[in-house]
Amino acid sequence: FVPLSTSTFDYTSYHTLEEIYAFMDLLVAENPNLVSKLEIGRTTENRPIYVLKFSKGGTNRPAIWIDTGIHSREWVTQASGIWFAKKIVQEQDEGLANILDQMDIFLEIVTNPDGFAFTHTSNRMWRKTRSKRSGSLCVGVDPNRNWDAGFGGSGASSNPCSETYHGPYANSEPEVKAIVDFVKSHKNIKAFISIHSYSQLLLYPYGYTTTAVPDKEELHQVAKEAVAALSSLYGTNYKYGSIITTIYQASGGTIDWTYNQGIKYSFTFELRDTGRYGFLLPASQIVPTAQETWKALEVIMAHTRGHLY
Amino acid sequence: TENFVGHQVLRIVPSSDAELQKVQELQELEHLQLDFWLSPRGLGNPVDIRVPFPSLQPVKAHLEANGVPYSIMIEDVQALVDLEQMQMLRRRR
Repeated sequence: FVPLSTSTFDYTSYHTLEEIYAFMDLLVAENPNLVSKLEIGRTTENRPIYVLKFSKGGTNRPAIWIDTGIHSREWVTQASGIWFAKKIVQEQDEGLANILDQMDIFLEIVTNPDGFAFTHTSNRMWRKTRSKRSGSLCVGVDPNRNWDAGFGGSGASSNPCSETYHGPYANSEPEVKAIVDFVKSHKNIKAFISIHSYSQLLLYPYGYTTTAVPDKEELHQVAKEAVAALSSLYGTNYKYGSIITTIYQASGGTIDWTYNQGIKYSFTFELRDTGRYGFLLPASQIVPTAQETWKALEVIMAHTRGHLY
Repeated sequence: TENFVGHQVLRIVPSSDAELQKVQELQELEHLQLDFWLSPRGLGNPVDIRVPFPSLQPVKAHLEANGVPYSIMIEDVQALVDLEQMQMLRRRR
């Protein structure tokens, strides 16, 4: 099932991994001067891990990273990622012109391909990767507990059957290692935004320690402005703050690691379920969710562009 | 394919430390196979738990016996999963 173009693609429906990968190829083919597709690694089950690069030229320019779908069952995030990809193309000479004139944007729509495929074929509630290790009764690692930031501390489980199992060692999951290697080789990423669902939160580091980040004031202010922009569209109420003070202690998390790599503007979203659907958010809410989230992303991207470091 | 027939998602909004503690006790009971969609994070914040059908009765008994109010956020998870699949197929067609 391949749509004719990204203009006829159905953004108001959920899609399979194959359909999303086909969408990516279409977007690249339609916009060869702006969009390219990078393969940054392969998963446990040997699926390619793709990142879309949006660039108007230059080499190794300051960049913004956005990822969705690291927890595979959070379908509204991958669906929003598709919508963001099209929006970046549509806005390249308008709302994003100022940013794309100086920065690149990297968008990883399916950050956990094995888990996502598994939610379509076998278990709609699957959250983790699909790594299997001898001697372990259960499958998978929580890819948001597998990073080398407070790894193995409180706020993650050492039980392989737990949904928050941190894995045998930091970066044990190829899906995590691929991003780690990419960030380390790129060296010029200035903002890192990892998108989850659900519960309407905009979070910044840390999750593994109560120690406040040195840039707390600035990150709190940016989060406040971003949430105000988000809520202005449909009135969706968000809370914001550091991970550990806003929700709970979580160790080995993505943005704690990215912040410790020097990426100051590190944020995590927990997208809406304002109703009572949880991970089974109706497809009719995909576009409004993506639209309101985009308003917040614009604030973070504009602030990053205006405060390069 | 895993099916979720009869699974319910219960929503609990702990309003006291005692209630929060009773909810956290559930996290330790691995045999109930509970799936915490939203984990306990403090008073006033919702805790959403997907409860497999065989565990529904003991979980509700535990909450009711300890006076912890809860609501049923999703009556039948499988019904929503089926609806989602149907919508995808229909849109694809």
